[in-house]
Amino acid sequence: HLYNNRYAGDKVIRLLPKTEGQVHALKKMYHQLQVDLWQPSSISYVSEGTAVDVHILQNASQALLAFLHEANIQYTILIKDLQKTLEKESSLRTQRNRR
Amino acid sequence: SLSAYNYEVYHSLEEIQDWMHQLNKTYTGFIHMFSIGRSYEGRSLFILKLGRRSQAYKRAVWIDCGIHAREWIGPAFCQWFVKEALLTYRSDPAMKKMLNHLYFYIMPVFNVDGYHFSWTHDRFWRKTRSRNSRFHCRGVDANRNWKVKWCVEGASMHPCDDTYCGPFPESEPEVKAVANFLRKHRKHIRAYLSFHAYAQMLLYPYSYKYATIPNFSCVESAAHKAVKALRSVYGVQYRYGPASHTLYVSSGSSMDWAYKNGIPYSFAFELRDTGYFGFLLPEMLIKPTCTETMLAVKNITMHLLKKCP
Repeated sequence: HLYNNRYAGDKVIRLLPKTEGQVHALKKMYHQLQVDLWQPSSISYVSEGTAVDVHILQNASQALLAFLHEANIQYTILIKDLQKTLEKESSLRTQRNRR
Repeated sequence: SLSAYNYEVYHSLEEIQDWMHQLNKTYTGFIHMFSIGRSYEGRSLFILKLGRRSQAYKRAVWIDCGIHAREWIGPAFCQWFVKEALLTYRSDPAMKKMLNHLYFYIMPVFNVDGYHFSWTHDRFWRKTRSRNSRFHCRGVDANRNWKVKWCVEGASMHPCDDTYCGPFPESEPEVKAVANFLRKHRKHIRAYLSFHAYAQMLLYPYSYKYATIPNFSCVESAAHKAVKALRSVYGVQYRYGPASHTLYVSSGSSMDWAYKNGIPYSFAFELRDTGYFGFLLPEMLIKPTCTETMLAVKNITMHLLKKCP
C-alpha cells in the first residue's frame, strides 16, 4: 500500500458555514480535532460563506460529522477514502504504462 | 530526449533532477542548469536558464513551482513549460520571440525537501522540512517566510501550524537562496511567476494589504487577457485580481516580495482544480491543465514584451 496505508478511511470534506455562530464553532472544532486544512490555508481565513476543505483522519471523521449535524453546517464529502483514491490513481498509471 | 520523458505523469524529485541534467547535456544552445544553493537537508537547488544563448543583453522571467510540497501540479507544469518551449521554438513564432528576446529562469521544484517528503512519507505535507529547537514540529511555510510585512497577516507564529512564518524572514535556506538570486538579478528580471494549487486563480499584488499597485493597468490587462486565453482552450474559468481581494490577505509571500524588490510584473497562479480532486489532481488532467496554463503564460509574456513599460 502507498504511504503504508496511512490514509485508509480518511476523508476530505467541504464545509460551508453560513452564520457567524457556525464559523466560530468551526474554528473551535478545528483546534480540537486537528484536521488538515486543504483550503483555505489558515483557519483564520474562514468566514461566513467560505468553502472550507478539510482532510479528516478516519478515527475522527465520525466526531466531525456528528459536530456538523449538531451545528447544522452544510457539508459535502469530496473524497470518501483518501487511500483508495491514491491507490486507484496509482493502478491507473500502471495500466497506462502497460498500454 | 524530450519525447522519451513522460510529461503526463507526476515525477519524483530524483526523476525531475535527472531530467534537468539530461536537458542540460542535450540542449546546450537553449538550456543552462545551475544551482543557487542547498536546501535545509542539503539538496541542491537547481535552476534551468532557458532561452536562446546570446551575447546581447536579454531581460528575464523567473518561474518557480512547488513552493508548497503537496501541490504536485506545479512542478508538472514547470516541466511542461520547458518541454513546450523547446519543442515549439521553431514552429511557434511567439515562442521563438520569447526565447530569442528573454531568458526564463525556471525552478521546477522550489521546496525540494518537502516535495521529496510528500513522495516518501506524507502526501499532504506543505511546508519545508527545517527543524525547530523548541518544538517537535518541523517546517516553515515557504510562502510566508519572505521579508514583506513578515508574519503580520494570514501567517502563524506557531511552528506546528501549516502557515508558520518561521523564526525570522528568509530563515529557510531555500527562500534565502532564491531571494539572493532575485536580488542579484533584479535589474534584468522583468516578471516573476509562481505556481501553486488549487483554486483556479491568477493573482497579482498585493497580498498583504488592500491597495492598488502603481502599475495596475498593465498588470490587470495582462491578467485579463491571460485568463481569457486560458478559458479559450477548454472553457475552464479562472478568477483573477489582487490576491488580497481575490483570495485572502496574507503577508510574507514571494509574489509580494518580488514586486516590492523591483520586479514590476509579479503573478501567482493557483492551478486546477477548485476542490473536486484538490491536491490529488489525476494525471490524466495534467495535459489539459498544462496546455491551458501554457497559453496563459505565453499571453502574459507577450503582453509584457509588447504592451508594458
